[in-house]
Amino acid sequence: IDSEDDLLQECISSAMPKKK
Amino acid sequence: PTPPYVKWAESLHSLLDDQEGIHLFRMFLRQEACGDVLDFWFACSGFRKLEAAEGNEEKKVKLAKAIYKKYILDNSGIVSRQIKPATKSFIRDCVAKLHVDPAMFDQAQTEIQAAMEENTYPVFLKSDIYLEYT
Repeated sequence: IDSEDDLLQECISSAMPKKK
Repeated sequence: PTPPYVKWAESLHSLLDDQEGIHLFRMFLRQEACGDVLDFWFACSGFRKLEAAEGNEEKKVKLAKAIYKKYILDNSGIVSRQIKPATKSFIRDCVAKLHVDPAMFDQAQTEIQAAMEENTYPVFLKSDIYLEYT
């Protein structure tokens, strides 16, 4: 489960805008 | 220049294009017990980015399964409740057949985005969190 949650968090973070 | 918080009120996309705006919106959504909706919206965007990258086939299947299990499988969940049954069935079939389609979450993301634009986003712009920030 951890690895699934980690994978989800990595995926969500990859879609976030970079700091302006 | 226009202050960021004024841009956030122009459209949901303007809000979701700014880290500070996302942080504030997420705080508001968590107060309303629907933080998963925003996480799901970003997970769909992240999935599309990963899909566009070469290779990682196993990771793509694993991620598609994780998104499905976390947000769609449980029909009583805040995200699943706002996605049409036909859209959920399509995603379930893709996951079951291990046929990871790059656009498999696009329709679900569109439906969740429409729900945010119709409900939580306008309420956020009237919320204490946003008004105190401005």
